[in-house]
Amino acid sequence: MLEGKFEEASLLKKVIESIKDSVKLCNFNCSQSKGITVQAIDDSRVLLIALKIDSGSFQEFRCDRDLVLGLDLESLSKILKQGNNEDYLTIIAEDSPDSLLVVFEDKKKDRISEFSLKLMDIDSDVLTIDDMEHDCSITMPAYEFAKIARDMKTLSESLQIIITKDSVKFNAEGQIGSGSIILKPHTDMEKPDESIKIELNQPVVLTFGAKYLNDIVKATALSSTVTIKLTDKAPALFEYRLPSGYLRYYLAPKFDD
Amino acid sequence: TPIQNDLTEFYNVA
Repeated sequence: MLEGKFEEASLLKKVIESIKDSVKLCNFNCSQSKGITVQAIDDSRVLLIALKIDSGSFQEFRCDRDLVLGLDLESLSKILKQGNNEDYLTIIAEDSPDSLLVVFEDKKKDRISEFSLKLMDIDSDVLTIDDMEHDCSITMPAYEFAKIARDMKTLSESLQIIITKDSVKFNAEGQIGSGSIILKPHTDMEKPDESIKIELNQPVVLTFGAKYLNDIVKATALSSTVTIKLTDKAPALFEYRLPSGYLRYYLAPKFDD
Repeated sequence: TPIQNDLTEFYNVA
């Protein structure tokens, strides 16, 4: 049996809102040691989502036996919208479940609402992603990266990211013209999350689809900072930290013909 | 125009 209680429903709501536009169907793997893990690839096979909600993200978590919950995220999102952000949220599943029970408890009122979501058998490819050294890593405020991704998409379908020791440059060239935004590393002592940190083994220039970057920044509400790891001619990793766990996106780059 | 790559060009399908 699985029983996971979140202190606030908002965490799972934000996670599902962050990924449901990229992947519609996915398997939630549940285990006592790892909590909930998900790997899912978008239909175009350009963007991969790797989610880990550790048991530490829950107020209470028990999973007697490893379980796979096949979920339609659009349907789960509809059910999660029934509860308030501050409610306790408990998800419950039997050992061979055909449905997931979702329970909201209002902390002030005596109101308990229960919903049952039908589960599905989902056959999905899993990619083997080894931990690897990256050429560079940038940590920056999540809202700032979101603004850049959204603004630059209005100029071009592609966004080039150029990292050097001294700066990170976002470059877009489109039909109406071009634009660039340059950020320099700095440390904000009073608000550490406002800092911009660059770690560099070697400079990198990579180009990504603006559409996919805009899918990724839907996770902005989850974390105050985003870490972007880049390697020449390889997919990029965008990581949003959860209170205990992470939401990672792997995005395949574009290459010049 | 740059060409969009596919993730399976970089990672193996398990």
